[in-house]
Amino acid sequence: STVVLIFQAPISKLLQEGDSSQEFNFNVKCGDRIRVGEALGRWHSS
Amino acid sequence: TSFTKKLLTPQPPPSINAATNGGGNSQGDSSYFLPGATVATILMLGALHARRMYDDKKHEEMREKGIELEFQPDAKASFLRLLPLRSISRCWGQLTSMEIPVWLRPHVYRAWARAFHSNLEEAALPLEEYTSLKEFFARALKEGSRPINADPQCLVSPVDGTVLRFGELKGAGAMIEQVKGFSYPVFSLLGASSLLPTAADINVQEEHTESITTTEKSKKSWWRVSLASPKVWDPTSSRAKRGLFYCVIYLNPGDYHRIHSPADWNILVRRHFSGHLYPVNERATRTIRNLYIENERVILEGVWQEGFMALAAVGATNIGSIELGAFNMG
Repeated sequence: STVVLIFQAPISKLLQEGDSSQEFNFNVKCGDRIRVGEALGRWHSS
Repeated sequence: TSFTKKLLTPQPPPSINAATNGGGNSQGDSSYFLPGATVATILMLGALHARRMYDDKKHEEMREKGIELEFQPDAKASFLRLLPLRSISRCWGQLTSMEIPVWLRPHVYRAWARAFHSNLEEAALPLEEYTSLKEFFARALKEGSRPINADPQCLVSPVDGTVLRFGELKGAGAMIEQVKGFSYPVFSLLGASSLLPTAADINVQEEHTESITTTEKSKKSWWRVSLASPKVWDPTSSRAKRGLFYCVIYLNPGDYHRIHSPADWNILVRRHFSGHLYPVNERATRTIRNLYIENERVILEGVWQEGFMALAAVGATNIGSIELGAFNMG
């Protein structure tokens, strides 16, 4: 089975139109094994 | 049980007085017939498994070379559309819900764990206490097996599994990549009446927060939260812009199959889409179009501290039912 997670997260306010510099960063890669409770990604308040 | 015991106990060799047993040669033939059919079945399954392992090895080598397989429908995927997968899944559910004799349970569950790389040490109960494979499959884990990351600024995984895809959703027609060469619209996955904020919503949200911060800086009002729309106003993070992200996690049959909350969130909507029960393995994602949109699924939508959150649990052939909730005693 599969779970798809869709969520809003902070990205940097200093955006140029059209591109984004992410504050939220995933810290996984495709193919990584992950378990309940482990961090998928984190953000840093600017 | 009797058939299994008969298979496991060594058969006496046919003796010269088999004829005197009144069974005659026909009795001897029939006793050979059953093992023959079994051996043939085992050989066929072995051949299919070997073919599968060869394909997997070939794909693994391509993946190691950094070659990503593209979306390529094939005859097998079209053949799957002809199969009565819902009925097959229902039969599988009935078969796995049959009670297993106590003495056989450890053997069956260990075989399952060996086949699908499950960790039996984490199971909350002794193996003998799971009356059926279905119950074992939906097992809880021992307390403390899954510590939650304490970082307040991180999002945790709601399930055990393998990360297939992740990224940021940009633009009005936000698309999630199913596999290289094919993507599907997120609105089709969540449903037309989704609370998913569109780009316009997000812009209105930004203007809303800016106008509040500039014109009414001195008079902040906590009551300005509008539940009628997905716009969530949170002054503590109103200075940060928000993006929309997604992550797709695949649970293989041996994984712990309970879903937890990825964050402290408030679920506003639960939605169930009945649909097909195609397999959702790696091969199916490369060959079946709109796999997650066509399959049966349950959608949970709500809000968390950083805005919108939705979780889609997509079923498969062997996962024909997804529990929406349960009433617990006490």
